[in-house]
Amino acid sequence: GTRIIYDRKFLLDCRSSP
Amino acid sequence: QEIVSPEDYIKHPLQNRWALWFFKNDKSKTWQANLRLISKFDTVEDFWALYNHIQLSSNLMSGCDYCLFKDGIEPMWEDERNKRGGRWLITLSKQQRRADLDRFWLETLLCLVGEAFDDHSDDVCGAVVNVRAKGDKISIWTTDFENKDAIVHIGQVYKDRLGVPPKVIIGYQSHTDTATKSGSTTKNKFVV
Repeated sequence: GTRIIYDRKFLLDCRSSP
Repeated sequence: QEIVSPEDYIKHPLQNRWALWFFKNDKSKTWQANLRLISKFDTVEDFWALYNHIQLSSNLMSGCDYCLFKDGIEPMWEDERNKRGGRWLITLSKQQRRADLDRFWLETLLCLVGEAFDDHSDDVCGAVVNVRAKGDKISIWTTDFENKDAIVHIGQVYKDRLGVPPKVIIGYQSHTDTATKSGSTTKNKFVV
C-alpha cells in the first residue's frame, strides 16, 4: 500500500496553524 | 458564501498510531510502576497538541525518560517487537543538554511520525530520551538487529537529520548486548 510520509517542513508548518 | 477546503478542517492522518510514555525514577517503586502512558495520537495535529502541552526534555528531572512507541509496542526490551531488536544511540555531553537535547528529540519525533525512513520505517519500534546527570541519551529502537539494510538506512537518514558531522560516528547496539554488558560500553553491531 502507500505510506503516509510527511517531511519536516510540512510537520513544522502544521505546528503554527490554528 | 465562503467555500471551506477540507484542508481547513480535516486532520492529517499519520501512517501509525503512536503512544507517548513517561518514566519517572522513583526508587520506592518497581521499574514498570514508574512507566506511565501519557497519551496516544494518530494525526499531525494531535501530535502537536500533545507536544505543545508537555515539558521539554531539558526541563525534566534527572532519571526521567520520554518514550514514543508505535501503538501496541511497550517501551521495554521484553516486548515481542523489541526483544530481537536494538537501537541507534546518540549520547550527549552535559553541555549538549542546553544546545541540542530538545532539538534532537523533536527531530527524532518528526522522523518517526513523518515516516522519514520510507519503507524501512516498518522496522522502527519507537524512540527514547533518557535525561541523566552524567549525560543524556536519545535512541531510535528497531525490531530486528539482523535487518542490516533497514538499520543502516535508518542510521544514515537519522544522522543526517540530526546534523551530526560525518566524522562523528554513531553506533547501533542490540538490546541483548546492552542487557548483558559487563562494562560501561556496549559493542556496536553497526556504525554510520
